[in-house]
Amino acid sequence: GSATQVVHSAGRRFIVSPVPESRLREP
Amino acid sequence: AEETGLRVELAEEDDGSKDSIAMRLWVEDPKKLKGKPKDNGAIEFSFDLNKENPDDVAQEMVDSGFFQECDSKTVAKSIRDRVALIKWRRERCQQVNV
Repeated sequence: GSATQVVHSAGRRFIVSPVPESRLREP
Repeated sequence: AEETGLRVELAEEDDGSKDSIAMRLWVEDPKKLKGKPKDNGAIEFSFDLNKENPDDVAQEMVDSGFFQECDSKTVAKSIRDRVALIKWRRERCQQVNV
């Protein structure tokens, strides 16, 4: 999957990527 | 993590010595949040265990549009709980080594 990056004005970088399916909770 | 609907995990191995560590946060149960989170996925960020405050990171996530203001305390709590666990583990490892 592709990751996107968001940089907050305070300087912190957030990298957003899809949650691996194995990490999602069972319904 | 169960009660907040959010999950926070380490995004890298904790070697026990780094102050700043990468963590990953994602929504596990959107129904437990007051506002609607941005449909995004896992948010990875670095956090300084000694200098930073989970409340500040939560606010930055709100500012960045990942969560609504009403959920900032919940986000902060999730991060704080994980940070407490990391610190507890580190202390325990040090005791074992001694």
